[in-house]
Amino acid sequence: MPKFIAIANQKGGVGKTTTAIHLAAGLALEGFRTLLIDMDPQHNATAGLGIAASENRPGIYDVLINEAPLHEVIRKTAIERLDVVTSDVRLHGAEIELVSKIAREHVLAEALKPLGSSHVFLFMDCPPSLGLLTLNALTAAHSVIVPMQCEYFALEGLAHLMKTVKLVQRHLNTGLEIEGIVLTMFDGRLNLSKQVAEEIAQVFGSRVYKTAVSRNVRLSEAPSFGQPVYSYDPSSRGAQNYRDLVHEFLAAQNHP
Amino acid sequence: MPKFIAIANQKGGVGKTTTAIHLAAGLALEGFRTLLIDMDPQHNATAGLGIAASENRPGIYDVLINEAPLHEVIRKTAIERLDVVTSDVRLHGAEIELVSKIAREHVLAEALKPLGSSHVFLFMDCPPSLGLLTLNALTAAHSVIVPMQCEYFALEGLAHLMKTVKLVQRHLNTGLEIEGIVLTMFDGRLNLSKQVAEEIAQVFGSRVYKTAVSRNVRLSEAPSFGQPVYSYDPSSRGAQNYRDLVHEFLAAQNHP
Ligand SMILES: Nc1ncnc2c1ncn2[C@@H]1O[C@H](COP(=O)(O)OP(=O)(O)OP(=O)(O)O)[C@@H](O)[C@H]1O
Ligand SMILES: Nc1ncnc2c1ncn2[C@@H]1O[C@H](COP(=O)(O)OP(=O)(O)OP(=O)(O)O)[C@@H](O)[C@H]1O
Ligand SMILES: [Mg+2]
Ligand SMILES: [Mg+2]
Repeated sequence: MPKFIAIANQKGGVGKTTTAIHLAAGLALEGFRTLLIDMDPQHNATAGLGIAASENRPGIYDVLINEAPLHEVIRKTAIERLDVVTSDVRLHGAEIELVSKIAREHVLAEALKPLGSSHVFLFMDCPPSLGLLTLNALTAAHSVIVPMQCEYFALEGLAHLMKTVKLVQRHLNTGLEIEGIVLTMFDGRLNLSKQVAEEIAQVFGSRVYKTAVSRNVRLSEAPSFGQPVYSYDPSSRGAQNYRDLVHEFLAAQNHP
Repeated sequence: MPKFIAIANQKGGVGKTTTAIHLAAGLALEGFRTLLIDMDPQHNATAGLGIAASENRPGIYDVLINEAPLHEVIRKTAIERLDVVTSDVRLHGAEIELVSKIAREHVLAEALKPLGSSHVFLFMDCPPSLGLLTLNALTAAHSVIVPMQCEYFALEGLAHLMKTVKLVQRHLNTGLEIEGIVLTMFDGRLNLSKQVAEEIAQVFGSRVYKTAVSRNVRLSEAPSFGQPVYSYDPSSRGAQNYRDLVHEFLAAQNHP
């Protein structure tokens, strides 16, 4: 069984998709078979890997709503050892369609059960909400990574996200752990960045990755070419930061 | 009756709340009685105006779910002529609770009907989704303002947002118009910013405000002091940009 990791934060635009793409692709480049599930109706992770969204190609919507088996929707990407389950606009309706399903928070966890050991890691990119799509990911996950922009509004939401994680641990998934918190779009020249980073370190201590991802325009340019920054601009600061994060993530796996 | 304007974009972190706060506060400072409704469970607009979120104080959740009359939840802010209807974490549950209500997309529109002419403008800050909270805002609105970050993922989502606006115009609110598109976090030094701005101008032409809001750290610092940038740092570029946007918005009102 792979390790299932949700990338979640209800605050919008904090780098969830960018982190999901670069952890998944980075691990694939390190030799680990990895699967990325795009749980966001915006299908940014799908597009960021160079795959045009399409309502006619089965994806995560079909797994959640039409009970399609997972193996039917796993697709290869341009990156060796990286597979993806795509999302599309139909997923916008899934939040409402899931409401009346039996055990509606467990639909994804059930669908992932048949997954054998074909992949070592499985990531889920979540939408900016705490609705049923994110709850499904947190219920299926072994752990959660929280990308955290060093800004005031993002800090405000962290307490509520942690409350939600505790509720999931108590009622839906007792095994859910916090894999780590990663600071994103960090700019060491700004007081705001440093202040927020200090506040997070005080509360979360060693659960904050030492690697902070700097603000780097290459990271926002890469998705328009449908590729991770590792191939778009391998010597960029963004590529280096995410490679470091991948190594830090891997080192933590050996000491569960 | 005030003019009802939704501030919406399902892409996260594009400046919806920052734009909602600064249009509403800017118009109040120009002498227009303005009401800002926080429709986002993250309650960032509430916090950005210096009001601590509280589940014990009635707010928009009570209007949508407990049928509280609007006049009971309108509160004054520190800014003269600016009132607010606050949000709180209970709103996270509202998406699901609204699903089974009769005419669930019209709940807010109905609640706003008794509003007399006490305010000239009413803004609604929407969450980063196209769920029932945003649909309620679009159904109640006379027009919608779309903050648009000049980045690739934000551009991807624009087509789907426009499709949703058309669906709302056809089935829920025939009078809904596009008030304008405002470029946010614009950085003229970046090719990406300029390229995305060009693509948007080609599609939306004169519906794009001439005022682009530059990336300016003062805008992200101000909410931690619970005030708009007009009082936090009046001479900042961010304050100037939003004052210009307010003037451009007002000029357009005289030519309906
Ligand atoms: N370190 C970075 N430096 C510069 N730009 C970045 C960085 N990380 C992400 N971006 C850009 O910032 C925007 C927001 O990032 P991203 O879309 O990954 O966030 P998200 O949390 O997934 O957003 P949403 O809440 O909408 O799902 C994107 O345009 C992305 O390309
Ligand atoms: N022009 C700007 N320059 C610099 N920072 C900005 C600017 N506009 C907004 N910000 C900051 O960027 C972050 C995202 O902005 P904001 O929260 O207003 O976006 P949003 O679309 O409301 O996000 P969400 O999708 O989570 O509701 C915030 O931390 C905000 O302070
Ligand atoms: Mg995303
Ligand atoms: Mg907001």
